[in-house]
Amino acid sequence: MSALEALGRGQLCDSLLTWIQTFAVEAPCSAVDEMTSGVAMAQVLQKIDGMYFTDAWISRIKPDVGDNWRLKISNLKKILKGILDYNHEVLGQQINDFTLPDISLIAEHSDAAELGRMLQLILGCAVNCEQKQEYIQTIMMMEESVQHVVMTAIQELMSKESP
Amino acid sequence: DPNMKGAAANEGVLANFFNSLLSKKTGVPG
Repeated sequence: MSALEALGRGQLCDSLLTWIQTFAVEAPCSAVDEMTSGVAMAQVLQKIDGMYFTDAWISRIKPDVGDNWRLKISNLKKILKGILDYNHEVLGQQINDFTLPDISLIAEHSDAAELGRMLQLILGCAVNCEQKQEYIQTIMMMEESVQHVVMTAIQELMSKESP
Repeated sequence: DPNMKGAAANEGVLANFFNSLLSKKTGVPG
């Protein structure tokens, strides 16, 4: 059992939601339900690297999806693809053996464990990007329990990354 | 106080980890 499985994927989601809120994006992002449209995640990615996650990219994320799970899935697929492409094209790394988030479960059932996986991938972008110093220092000012979960999440990602 | 020692050790582990992340080099873009 991995350290994260032991901690619980639910706790991972909670801690990463707390971390996501440090980006102070416009879209609501304090609860799992609020994240399922993908809008907040897209705005966070644009803050992490606006040169890659451009206005043109974010314009493809539909903002007012309401309860339409098909639109949510469409948004989340674009976000996941963006993250994976960013890892390859900018960060120069592949994510192997990491169980990718089940987008359908996030969109249809607001699944916290799968959302946690998605946020974990976004965390990987933040702590490896050019502006990583800013994001890592923000994490170091967070509550210790949150830092511990974030550290464990990053360690899991690092074990699955390859150049 | 063993509790304080434990807390300090934990803080040290976290600080060491995040500082090592800061110095980790990014891979070559694909």
